[in-house]
Amino acid sequence: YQTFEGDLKWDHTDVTYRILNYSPDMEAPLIDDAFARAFKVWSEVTPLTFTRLYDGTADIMISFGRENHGDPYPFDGKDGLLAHAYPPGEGIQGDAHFDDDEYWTLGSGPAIQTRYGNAEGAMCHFPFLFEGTSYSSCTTDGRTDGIPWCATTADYDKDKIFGFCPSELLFTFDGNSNEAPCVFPFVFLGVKYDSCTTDGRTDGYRWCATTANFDTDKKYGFCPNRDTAVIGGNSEGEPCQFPFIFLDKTYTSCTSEGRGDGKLWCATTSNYDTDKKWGFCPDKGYSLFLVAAHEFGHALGLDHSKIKDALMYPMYKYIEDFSLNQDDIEGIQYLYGPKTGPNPTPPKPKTTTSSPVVPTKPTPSEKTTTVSTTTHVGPSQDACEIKEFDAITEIQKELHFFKDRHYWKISSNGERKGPFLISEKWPALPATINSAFEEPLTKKIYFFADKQFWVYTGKEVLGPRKIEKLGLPSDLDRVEGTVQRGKGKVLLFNGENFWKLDVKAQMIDSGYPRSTDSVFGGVPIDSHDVFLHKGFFYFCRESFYWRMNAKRQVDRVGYVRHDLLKC
Amino acid sequence: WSAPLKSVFVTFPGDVIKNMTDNQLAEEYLKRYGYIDVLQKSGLQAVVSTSKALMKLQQQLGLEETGSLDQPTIDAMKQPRCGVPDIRN
Repeated sequence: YQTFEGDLKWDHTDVTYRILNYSPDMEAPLIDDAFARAFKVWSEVTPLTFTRLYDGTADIMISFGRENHGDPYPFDGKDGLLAHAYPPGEGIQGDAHFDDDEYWTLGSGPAIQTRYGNAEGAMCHFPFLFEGTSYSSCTTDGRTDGIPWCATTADYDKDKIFGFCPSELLFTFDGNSNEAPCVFPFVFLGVKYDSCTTDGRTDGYRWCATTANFDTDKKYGFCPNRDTAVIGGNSEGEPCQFPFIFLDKTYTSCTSEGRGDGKLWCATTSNYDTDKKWGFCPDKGYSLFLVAAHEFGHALGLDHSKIKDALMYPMYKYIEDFSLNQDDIEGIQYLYGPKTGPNPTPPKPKTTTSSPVVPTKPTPSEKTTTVSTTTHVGPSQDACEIKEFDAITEIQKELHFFKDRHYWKISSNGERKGPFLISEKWPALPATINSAFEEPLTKKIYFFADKQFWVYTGKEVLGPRKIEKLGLPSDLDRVEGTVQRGKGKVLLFNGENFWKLDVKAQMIDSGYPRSTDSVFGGVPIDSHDVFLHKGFFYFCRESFYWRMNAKRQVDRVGYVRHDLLKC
Repeated sequence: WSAPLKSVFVTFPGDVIKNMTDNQLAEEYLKRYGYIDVLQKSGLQAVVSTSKALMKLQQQLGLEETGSLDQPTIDAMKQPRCGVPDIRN
């Protein structure tokens, strides 16, 4: 392995990254996931953590571009140079750029994630059978609206499971239209357009208006590439037109005729001889995950390796089940050291002795001496010093932060009060709780700690009872987060799964658990706090939070202590 | 079997054809990835340093270090790769 001159590296381990734009080759969630997995390659063998920001300046700014893309090192069209990245440091240092004249996939052909239909976002399965015909790409057959679709199993005729393929008729990405689909025809600079265009841009990206008139409304979005879209040529992103004529012969599929390099191409109009519009046919493409893992190695301080099997070897090679080479591990640990110990296990709450359910009046022999409840706050009890809270929840419209026997409150005008002793207000509770919620209708407050829960109504308490009693699995070790969902329902979270609790029936609804990232895409699946606040879902991991709006879009990522605790 | 069609090679508009000669390809590659100094002198000095540069490239890529522009080296230069130079000047 090699490092950069002076062993350039980050001077902190909580590295942040931001994705500035997307490629039209793959759906945004697939790109998000490829980058997250690429970072995970490095966080698994070092103390580094990677947190995604959605605005502002992150350490590693990730972008796609073509040819001249804003730095002194232009890309070179399809193939050849795939991407580059800069060693750690300020400004462009640490950034990673990907050549969008490449065909970005997961490395083994089109990676098409479906939308709508009944496949719940599953990937297309190629080939698939439809009415006895085998399809190796999305099709509009069987539909009159021209929207391409695919089966997500091998046989649609038998399974009837399908979804829609990326298409500008379905959605756009980036731009300023919140993924709204194209409107055709639309007017741009007084000209009418019936399809996506690169007019008005120098970066070759295809775009469209999302209203009938761009000149007046200025609403636009970028067009996703269809899976039959050509790459490069002079029609990047346009779908192949079959059949097409070339040198007076008719072609119904891609061909390498006319070329000496054997690359498959097609025309994007019905007659190449007259229109000369063409592009390369989709091939296996390049694995965005593998190339990103390599580039992020540079962004962390690794230079190229001479070991052919190392990730940091300069040449691209597709590997099905990838794992870091020892050379890569030694290189990155030379800079940042090994991962510190096992995954931190949260402190076990000090379990209370099974105290009587309702605090009994002390009999004379049991007379307890009153203990002064004023507590001397050690420096460690300064809320702004705490990196991670045990639980966060809104009670009586005030955000409560719980940590080791204490809690703080943020009033609606942003004033922070506390610390208070938990035992002072809820004496039956243990020192450490995992989550809590206030039931909107009855105002009962549920507290969860490990496998137990308590229900407070005013000063009265019911519990502890086992969370199993609610229908949660017996092996579930805790409830990390809770979100009230109206009509007496509450979502209970634990890592990658969540359950829906019917509060009235005191029972989990059937059909659960469901996976957090299938419904709340874009938030960490290992959040240690999940709560509802002012109509937004909050997912917290370490010192950051991800805020999701009612449309299930993550619209903000920030620091718990700055934005919520008002430090 | 019909006689194989004589392939007609067409120049495609907008094709980023790298119809460079192998020497031009090598020259550009060695400069882009840091094997020869961009401000390279010409003449005999250039020939010597190109041969040295090829040796360095062949060593980096685990090829036989011949110092000459042989086919394995040309094929390696056409492989897709990362754009970060191998040698930092």
